[in-house]
Amino acid sequence: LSEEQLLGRLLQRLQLREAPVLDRADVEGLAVPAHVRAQYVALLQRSRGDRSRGK
Amino acid sequence: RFSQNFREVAGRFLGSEADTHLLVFGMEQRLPPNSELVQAALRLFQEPVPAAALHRLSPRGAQALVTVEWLRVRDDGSNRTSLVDSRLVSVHESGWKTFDVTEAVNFWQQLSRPRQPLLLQVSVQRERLGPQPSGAHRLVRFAWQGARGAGHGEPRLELHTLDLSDYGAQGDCDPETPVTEGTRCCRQEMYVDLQGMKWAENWVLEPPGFLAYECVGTCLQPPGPLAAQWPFLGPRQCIPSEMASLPVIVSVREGGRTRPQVVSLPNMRVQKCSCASDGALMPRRLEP
Repeated sequence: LSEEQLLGRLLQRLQLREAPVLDRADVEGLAVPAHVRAQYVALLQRSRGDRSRGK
Repeated sequence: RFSQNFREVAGRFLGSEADTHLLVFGMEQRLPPNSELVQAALRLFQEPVPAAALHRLSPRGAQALVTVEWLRVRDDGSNRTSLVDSRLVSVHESGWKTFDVTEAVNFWQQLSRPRQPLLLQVSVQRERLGPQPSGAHRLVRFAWQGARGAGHGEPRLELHTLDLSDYGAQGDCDPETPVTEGTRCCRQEMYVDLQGMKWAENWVLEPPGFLAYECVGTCLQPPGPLAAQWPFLGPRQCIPSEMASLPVIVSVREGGRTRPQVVSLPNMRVQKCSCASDGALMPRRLEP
């Protein structure tokens, strides 16, 4: 998994052409709300179980 | 029979309607544990057609379409068929005809236990559908229709398997031993550090990094004679056979504000490595 592949997949998923350039100020103090964190944790737990096919 | 290379299962003739025949194969204990099915071949013995009948045949080079379907009897008693192989056979020929039923055996393996026998429905149809006068396909007869119980030319199922203790992968690599050319296919830890990537700065909030793993090492190749039997298969390679997705939290700017958003990226982490060949059947999942 190269860095380019990883970036490519993220851009494709978010339907972006390139990675946004964000300042530190944009995210400083940005709190992740509980419902977003809960969604993230749930996906994390589910991803350990999902068995999508490889090649 | 008695071959060292593959297991052979004699079938029983169960019944037929006109041109459709149902075969049953008892499959329990037929596939060795910890083995990979490379190919399952159904062999049917096509009886020679009496010369007089051939003589009356028109058009001359008549053929029949033989179709093999996997038949599944559901719990509610209903039947479901899946086409697994079909091809033309010449009315003029006789002898053993082989059909690839690997997918049927793959479906059978996905049934929950106790599993029903493998049921194969064989149909002999006109070469082309439509109002042709020729009934040439009726001349195609397989041995089961002949001397019943004669033991001659019964339908046969050949199961070609590879022992995974020789030809398979070994799970996770031993972190203590370096990977060399002789290392057997295994899953090796590979950490992706997102914090080290410039483009991820201030954009990817979680995770800081993750274990993606990768498949390394080599796979044992089948010996010459076996490989020659399966010309459609490429060399066995060590590849990811099961993958997992990766959830990510990114910061998104909208309307002058920045908010966190969760995204799931499919096929990002290797769950399992296996030895597989290009050209091998990708088993279809059995519908519930």
